[in-house]
This record gives sequence, structure tokens and C-alpha cells, in this order.
Amino acid sequence: SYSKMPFTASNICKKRRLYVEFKDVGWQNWVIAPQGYMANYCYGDCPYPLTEILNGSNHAILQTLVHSIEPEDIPLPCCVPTKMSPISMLFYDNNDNVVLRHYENMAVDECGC
Amino acid sequence: LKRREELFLKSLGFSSKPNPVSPPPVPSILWRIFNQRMGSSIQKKKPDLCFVEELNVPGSVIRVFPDQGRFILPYSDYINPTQCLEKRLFFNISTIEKDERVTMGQLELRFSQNTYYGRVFDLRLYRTLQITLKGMGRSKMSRKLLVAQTFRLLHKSLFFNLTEICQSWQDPLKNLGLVLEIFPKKESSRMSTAKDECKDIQTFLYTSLLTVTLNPLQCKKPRRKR
Repeated sequence: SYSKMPFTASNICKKRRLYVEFKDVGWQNWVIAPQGYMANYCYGDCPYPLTEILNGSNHAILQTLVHSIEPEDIPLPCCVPTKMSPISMLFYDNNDNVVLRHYENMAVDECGC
Repeated sequence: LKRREELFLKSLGFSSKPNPVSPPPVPSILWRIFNQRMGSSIQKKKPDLCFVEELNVPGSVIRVFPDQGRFILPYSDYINPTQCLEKRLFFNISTIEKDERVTMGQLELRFSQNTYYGRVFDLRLYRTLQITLKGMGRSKMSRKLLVAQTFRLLHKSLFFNLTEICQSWQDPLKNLGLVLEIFPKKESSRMSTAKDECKDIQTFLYTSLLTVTLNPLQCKKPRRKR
């Protein structure tokens, strides 16, 4: 029963906002652009039963089921990125060349269990 | 934290955190491509990470290499009436990894001004085949003519296709650079001095090499449909 779920909307698995500023990680000397980007991250619980909003894989649904039977041996599924997107980076390399390159899987668009 | 940073940089293709010494200005073409990619159009369709639409070539990495060659004869010392400029061009492309395939190499010669009524010049671009002693570098054995053309300073930049040459330069032993020569066009040099003839070309600013490379590990060919 959903009403008996100990999980609230705030702690279930979902995308959380994370803006990475390259200056904060000391990369401003070589990264030309962007200055930062919305990297985001996934965080939260994947409770039993998995609802549609939790975007669970078939395996995760099965794992929550087994967890309900064997809670000490089998953990609940993890909250992970299910859709990611690339970013382009403009930077200087060690020889002072200017490089433009795509990097895949840099920003989290969607999360799931 | 440092170890984690190293691991992340390695996954981005760096052996260590880059430390540019005298970073040059960013070429406008790279700004333009970057802004197009980061603009709204990227949300509408999934970008092809292995094709550079803006240059219409396959590739995943675009680099601009500054010229590290020197003027063979500085302007101030120059008195030869038949030649305006002679310059070595050298681009250290060693940062291109062995696995990468060069799909485009474009040399840009940039001048600071353009004019409709400027003088006409002859340009010759040679590939250096072997290093020779000073003054001995003009033999056919030591260099190969790549381009011979006439131009007027109608446009600020001249572009040359060096794709095949860049591919061979991936072997560092074969990268001995280029030699650029610019002369005043012969017909127009009757009445004026060499200094006048070469005045316009002294707006010569810089040369750079733009390359596009494809990393086959990142960009695998799609399997053929039956």
C-alpha cells in the first residue's frame, strides 16, 4: 500500500541540481568555455514497490521484490543516471593549442532505479 | 581528491592537468562552432558527436595549432627587391594521438587588412623534405612545391588544404614544416621600389593550422543493415 510507504517525495530517487563551476575546481586556467555547466546528479531511495515515477528497470523491480523477502541479503536497487547528455569544451592543451571537443555523458538528464 | 581528479582527467583524454604557458587568443571559428553546439539547436536533435557539421567532415576533435616557425629574413633587414616575405611554418601536431585519423587540415594565412585596389602578389608554399644549412635550402631535393598562386588582398585570409600532409606529419620524423614565400607580381614591379611593392604584405599577421580528427575508438562505424 502506498499509504504505508515510509518514503516521502523528497527522498525518493530523482535528479538533483548540481552546477559545476570550473573555477571552483581550479580549472579556469585551461578551460576556456563553458565556465561551468549543469552536471546534476541522482540521489534518493528506490523503495518497494517501484512506481512509474521512479523509472525502474525490470531488474530493479525484481530486486525490490527479492529485497522484500530477503531484506538483509539483498539491498534495494540504486538510484542512477538513466539518460545523460554530452557537453562541448573549448580548452588549451599543454602545448598552448586551442582544442574543441565533445565529451559524452557529462550531464545527467534523467535518473532511475 | 588529487587522485580522483587525475582519474577523471585521464578519462577525458589528458595525462595530467593542462598548464598553458602563453595561451593565444581563441580563433573565431572555434567560438562560432562552440556557440552553435551549445545553442538551442542542440536540444532539438541529438548531436552527431563524430561529424563536424560546420566543416562538413567526419571528426570528433577540432584543434588549432599556432605557427612556431620563424621569418627567414626579418622585414627590417630585407633588401631583396624580388621577394617580400620568406617564412618557415611549423606546427607541432604531436598532441594528436596515434589512434586519431586526420580528416581535415587547413592552413590559414591571415592579414590584418584587405583592399580592393591592393597590389597583386605571387605566393609559393613548399613542404620541407629535409633540413639544410642556412642558404642551402632552395634545392629541389630539400623541398617540394605544394602551392603556387597569385593573390590580391581582397580577403583577410587565405586558406590551403593540408589534409594529406597532416596525415603524414603524424609521423614526427616527417614533420619538417613548410616554407612560405611571397613576391610582388612581376608585371607591377617596374616603376616602384621593393619597399613599396611589399608594403601591403607587411600587414601579414599570423598563420595557424586547423585540424579535425576522428577517434575510431569513440566513433565506431555503424554496422551495415542486411
